[in-house]
Amino acid sequence: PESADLRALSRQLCLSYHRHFPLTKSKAKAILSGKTHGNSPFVIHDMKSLTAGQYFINCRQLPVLEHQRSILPPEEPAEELELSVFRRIQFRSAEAVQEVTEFTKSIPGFTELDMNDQVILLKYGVIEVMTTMLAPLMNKDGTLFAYGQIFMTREFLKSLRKPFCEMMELKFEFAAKFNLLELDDSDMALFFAVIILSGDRPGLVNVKPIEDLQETVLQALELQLKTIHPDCPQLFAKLLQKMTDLRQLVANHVRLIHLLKKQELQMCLHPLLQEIMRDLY
Amino acid sequence: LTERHKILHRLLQDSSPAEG
Repeated sequence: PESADLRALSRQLCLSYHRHFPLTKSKAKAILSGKTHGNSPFVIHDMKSLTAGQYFINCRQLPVLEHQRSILPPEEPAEELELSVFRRIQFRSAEAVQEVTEFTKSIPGFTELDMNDQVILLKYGVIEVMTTMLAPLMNKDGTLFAYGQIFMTREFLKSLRKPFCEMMELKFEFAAKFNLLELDDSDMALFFAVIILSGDRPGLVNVKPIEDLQETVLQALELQLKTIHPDCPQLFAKLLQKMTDLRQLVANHVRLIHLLKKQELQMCLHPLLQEIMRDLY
Repeated sequence: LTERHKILHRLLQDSSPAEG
């Protein structure tokens, strides 16, 4: 494709990214650096602040479609702290899956792919995209949550009992390295599309059109990185290497969730997340 | 596969709220 076509594709994906993801990297950066003119996030650092912060967790959610409303886990007021935190994180994750799905459908050519292949690409790609999306929301001390209204400290997450305390630590380590690449929101949009369009996911029927789509997005990403980050010629290669780390990270996460399902009898896994993680790794 | 992934399948088939 001509570079004008590649730039048009970049613009299209960037617009879709801003349309579907409420907390962008630039917004998160402003919140984390205290440049939001008095609207600081509510800090959750212990059980007392968690109880007080529940209002913020629940007060802004994307519109939920009727058929999705019926699958939301019920509120359980007397549940244990760890299960309560885990349920809230799951709920937000299920919303994020819907956002990533809408973004995915906007990738030119995606909806023309075989329907089974679309399901496989989304199933394998969505947690990798969500993990990457989490990176800009994190710094060494904690992570933004609930559209940036909450900052949950890393120490609080580490203080939860095993195995809950292990759920976020690897993601903080990934985020610290990923954030060094200093991508902007438009780079992230293209990178998400590259992740989704991975032609080596197990069970794909018609790989060629997926690889062709990915090749075009890769060209657009390479062109954009060279244009926006001319002082970092290795950025494209460094970013592609992150895809290997992401797969490892997601495989670990899924193993941990399967372990939780066996050990925590009271734990209720969100049906959408359950569907994604079933037979994943 | 779509049978075992009913919710994902439905999300993929739903028209995007942003696009009406």
